[in-house]
Amino acid sequence: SPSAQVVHSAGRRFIVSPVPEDRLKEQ
Amino acid sequence: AEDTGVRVELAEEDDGKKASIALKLWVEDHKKLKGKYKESGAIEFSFDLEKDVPEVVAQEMVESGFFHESDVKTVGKSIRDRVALIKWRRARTVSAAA
Repeated sequence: SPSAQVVHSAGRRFIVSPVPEDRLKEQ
Repeated sequence: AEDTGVRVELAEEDDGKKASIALKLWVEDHKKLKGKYKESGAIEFSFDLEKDVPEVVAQEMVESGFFHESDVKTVGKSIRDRVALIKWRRARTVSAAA
C-alpha cells in the first residue's frame, strides 16, 4: 500500500510504512 | 538502551560521513505508551546528527498526530538512545582508523 506522508510545519517529512516484516514476528 | 517499547533503527546504511541519517521508528509494545497509539506502521524520518535534537523531533511527531503528548518523553528517549549509538559507532570507527 502507498506509504502515507506527513510534513511537519518545521519541514520534517514523516513517511509511514508497514513495520519491517521480520520485526513483526518478534512482537 | 532501555526498552521503552518504542523501537528506533537505521533506515539506511550509515557511511559514517553524512550529516543526516534516515531513521525508522515504530511501537513494539503499545502497553508501554500512556496515550492511545493509533498508527501501527513504522515512521521514517531524516535526522541531522549535528543540528537535530531528539526531544524536538519527538515533539514534532506528537504535533503531527503520531503520538499523544504524554509519550513525548518516551519517544524522545528512544530516538536519543539510537542517535547516541550511531555517534558512538562513528567515533569508534574514526579512532580505529587513526
